[in-house]
Amino acid sequence: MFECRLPKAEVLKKTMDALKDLIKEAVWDVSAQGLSLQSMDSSHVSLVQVTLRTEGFDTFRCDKNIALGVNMDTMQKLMKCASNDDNITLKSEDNGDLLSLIFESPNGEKTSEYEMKLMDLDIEQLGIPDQEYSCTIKMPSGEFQRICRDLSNIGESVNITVVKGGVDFSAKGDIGNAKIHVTESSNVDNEKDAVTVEVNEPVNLTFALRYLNFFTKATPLSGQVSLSISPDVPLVVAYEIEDLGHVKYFLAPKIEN
Amino acid sequence: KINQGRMDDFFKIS
Repeated sequence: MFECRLPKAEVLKKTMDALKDLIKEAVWDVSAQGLSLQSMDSSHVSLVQVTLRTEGFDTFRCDKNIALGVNMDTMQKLMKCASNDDNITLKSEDNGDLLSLIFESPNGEKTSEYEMKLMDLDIEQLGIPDQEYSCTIKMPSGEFQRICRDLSNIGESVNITVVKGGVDFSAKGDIGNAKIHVTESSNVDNEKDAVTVEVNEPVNLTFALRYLNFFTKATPLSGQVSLSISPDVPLVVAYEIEDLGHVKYFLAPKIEN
Repeated sequence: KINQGRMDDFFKIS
């Protein structure tokens, strides 16, 4: 039997919002470590990986590892029935074909129980290599969202050039060109507003804005986003979920032939 | 010409 409880439904609602435009179906793997999910989008250009650790839950019980195959659209719809402040319990029997979602209002006066049909999914899993990156940029997540949105008005791709002390995001299109330069913060009072740029070697790579705009749906989960970049490998766009885990997106670069 | 890479080209099936 699997059962877990979170004090606020809000975080799981935001997590579903961050996933449902990119993937249609996915498997939540449940183990003693927590909940995790890994899936590529239908065109295999990007991959999303979510980890929600046991320690972040109020209660977490998992007698046996199980895989919960879900339709993301359905799960997101049901999650929307919870108020942000409701506490939420997820429950499933070991060999069951249902996932129960129980929402309880903070004053305990209203309890809603939904049951979602699970799917038998066979989803290809990729091994994510544990590697060092040439550059890591941390910046306010809202700023990154804005840059991706604004550059989409110009072109389909963004070229990211990282040098010591700053990053250039540039796009080219039929109507013209754009370049946004973000400089590393020299002095920041609030950590959430900081831009930090770690460079082991300068990099210059091109990525599809369409996918980056999908990734920025995770913005409400975290004040900061980190971008890890190395030559000729997928970009990692990571959002930490405070005290609970993370949502990480991987995006294959565009490569010049 | 610029080609879009695919995740399968970078990460192996586990």
